[in-house]
Amino acid sequence: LIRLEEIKKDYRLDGVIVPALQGINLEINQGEFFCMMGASGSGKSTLMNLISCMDRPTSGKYILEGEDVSQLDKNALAHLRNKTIGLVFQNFNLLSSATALENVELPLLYGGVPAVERVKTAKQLLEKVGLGDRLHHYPTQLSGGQQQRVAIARALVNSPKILMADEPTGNLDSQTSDDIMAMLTQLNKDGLTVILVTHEPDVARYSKRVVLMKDGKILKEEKR
Amino acid sequence: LIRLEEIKKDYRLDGVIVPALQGINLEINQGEFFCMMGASGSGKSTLMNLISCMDRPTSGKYILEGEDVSQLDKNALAHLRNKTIGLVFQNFNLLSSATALENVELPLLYGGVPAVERVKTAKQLLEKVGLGDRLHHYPTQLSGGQQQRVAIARALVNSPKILMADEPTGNLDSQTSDDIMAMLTQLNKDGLTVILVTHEPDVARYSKRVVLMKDGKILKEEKR
Ligand SMILES: Nc1ncnc2c1ncn2[C@@H]1O[C@H](COP(=O)(O)OP(=O)(O)OP(=O)(O)O)[C@@H](O)[C@H]1O
Ligand SMILES: Nc1ncnc2c1ncn2[C@@H]1O[C@H](COP(=O)(O)OP(=O)(O)OP(=O)(O)O)[C@@H](O)[C@H]1O
Ligand SMILES: [Mg+2]
Ligand SMILES: [Mg+2]
Repeated sequence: LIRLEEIKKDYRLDGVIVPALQGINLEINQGEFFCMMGASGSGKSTLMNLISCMDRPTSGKYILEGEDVSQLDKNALAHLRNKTIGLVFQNFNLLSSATALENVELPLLYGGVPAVERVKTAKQLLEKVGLGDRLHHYPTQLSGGQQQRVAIARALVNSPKILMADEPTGNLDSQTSDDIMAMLTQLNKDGLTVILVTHEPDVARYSKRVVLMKDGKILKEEKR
Repeated sequence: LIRLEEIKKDYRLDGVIVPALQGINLEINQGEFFCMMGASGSGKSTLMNLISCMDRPTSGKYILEGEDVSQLDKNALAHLRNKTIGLVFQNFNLLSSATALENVELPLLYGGVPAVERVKTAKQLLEKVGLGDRLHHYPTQLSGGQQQRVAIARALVNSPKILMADEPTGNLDSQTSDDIMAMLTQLNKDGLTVILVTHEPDVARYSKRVVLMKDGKILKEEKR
């Protein structure tokens, strides 16, 4: 499903090169429950941005669903991403001008789903993450962990093939975190490929494969 | 130092009342290392907003440093807060148009500190949180955990009497988190009052008093 060969990513800042990823080789198969851990600044979010096609590598090969991503133009890339991947950003990235329900409906709106069905599907997902009584709150009227759960619901509403979540439980207490991880475990059993970044061992223990990043490289891998 | 009596906070939304805090009684003495835990949505950030004078209670009494906060006008309240409290927000609240160094200098700029001393103090604090090589990065050019550490440095730069930090390690790996907590423990020994919100037991164990919030009330308190 996902194959990375010698992937490098350099950021340029005032002429200085920040080598965020220094040669990543990785394969992720369909249906896997995969987790990345590592120190702050080790390159986890940068790697998530490349796998999710939000950014392009400086060099190296990336094959997604059999397609060489470097050969795709911007529109084809966005189309492949919207169809395949659900994204939960580290900073949530919710629209502050839309309610919780409207935020979760957004991917369905882009997908051309009719209104009645859109509202029904979005509502079900918000109830599933425990926010059935917060549908009409705007992000600034929600707690940190509630905003995070709206972002999780939005990433799942389009029934993607792959869920990519960057620190999805960073603002959640352990009970709410367990509820979310149990939901992802069930979805994974039903066929969803899950790729997580976390710093919490209690979250990593749900996954079958844990990769440890250090200074832009994969230090080691553990299979559970 | 801080005394709350029957504090209540209601949010109004489309005519519906959301009772975020339902009668809080709490005293925090100078030099304490105090921690709040509780489920997502239980009212922790709302209580932090009231204690830090970022928001006013719907009813109840709040005495800060011997002053009845409800008797202070907006300017007097802001002055008391800037002089006394360093704040780390759950969503960092960094200025995206300023570099890491400029963000940490900001409280000193408001305080009228001359430029040379301002840059020196801000730089020292950024080095202390492990970001000496990221001074001129903008927030969007920093990882999530690096942004969080800039927010921690900014809250400490004015040598406040009280540090209030809402989930300060939510984006940090355990080693970086331990480094930050060791720094706060040392500052607490030197006299800094620390008030934390966290969902991580490994962070709560640094504090001497842990309060558990549930549905807008204090459920129980534990002394370590
Ligand atoms: N501006 C607002 N308008 C309406 N309701 C709000 C507003 N801000 C917060 N709330 C609600 O008040 C409750 C308490 O919110 P608060 O942010 O204090 O929770 P919290 O304990 O910090 O949660 P978390 O751990 O998820 O950050 C939540 O249910 C939230 O939906
Ligand atoms: N736009 C950018 N320009 C310059 N440097 C950047 C940029 N984005 C990230 N970096 C740097 O690249 C490195 C990797 O960042 P990344 O966000 O991938 O780390 P991370 O592992 O996700 O960290 P965290 O756990 O703190 O979120 C960091 O040192 C960061 O400062
Ligand atoms: Mg990150
Ligand atoms: Mg909160």
